[in-house]
Amino acid sequence: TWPRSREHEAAAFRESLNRHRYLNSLFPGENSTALYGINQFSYLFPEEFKAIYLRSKPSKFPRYSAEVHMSIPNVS
Amino acid sequence: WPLRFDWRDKHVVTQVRNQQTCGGCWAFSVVGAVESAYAIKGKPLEDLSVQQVIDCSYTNYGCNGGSTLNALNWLNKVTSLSNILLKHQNGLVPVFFWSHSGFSIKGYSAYGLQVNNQEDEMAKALLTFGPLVVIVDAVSWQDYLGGIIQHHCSSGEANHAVLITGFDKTGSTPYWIVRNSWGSSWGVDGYAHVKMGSNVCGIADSVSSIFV
Repeated sequence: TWPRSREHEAAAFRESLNRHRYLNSLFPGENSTALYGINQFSYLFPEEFKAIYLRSKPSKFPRYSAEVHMSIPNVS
Repeated sequence: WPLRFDWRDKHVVTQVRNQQTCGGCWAFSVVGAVESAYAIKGKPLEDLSVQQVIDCSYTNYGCNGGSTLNALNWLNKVTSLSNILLKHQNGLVPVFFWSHSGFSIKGYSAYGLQVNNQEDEMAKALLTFGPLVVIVDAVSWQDYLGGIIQHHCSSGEANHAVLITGFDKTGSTPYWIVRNSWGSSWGVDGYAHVKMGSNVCGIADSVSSIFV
């Protein structure tokens, strides 16, 4: 998306490897826990990843109340 | 209630898309929900144009970001022909969008379900109305390969819109089945599994259903 040197990408990749090691080390015995590792985003620094891919803007959602009754159609 | 349910098994979910470097997750998730809602109603499953929503939803910022709630509001407004023409005369929305394809929505619901145990209400809405549009904290998803996401993300930090297509409670850790828009090589064939029941990644903070 923008010019990035090989050195820049290599630095991001090295940081990703360290991050994977950290993320995978915290809950090793936990059942079915997520695995983190190399994928198509490993050449990006987290701030770059966030700037490109995490662009959902916040909105104010009304709090759900169990008192709100939804009309449920007959479904099999 | 079923222990496992996935709208993909009913063949009403389109293929995982790839948003590339466009920050249009908000449009990918909303359009995915409309596609499924129509297919659930018995219409053919077909890919609708995410690009048109990105281009035309004028309360959002195209590939620079947007809000699912704004997109749903916009969808709701452009469903009548008069509205479409009015907006067109104002130069805001091209008339080609819904008028040609014949797709429209009857409405939507949008709630935050932060209170404990309300994820059951989400499951009910999923089963009743179809896939759910949700916004999550996906910072740690940069490195996700598979398994059930249970840590390394927060509630109240929403930054990425995705689509819940089902859930699985058959194992010791129940999880939501979440369709992403980063291509099918990411995660589990383009999907993530997120632990149910404790608002992991804020998955219950911003939940929307679409009615067609």
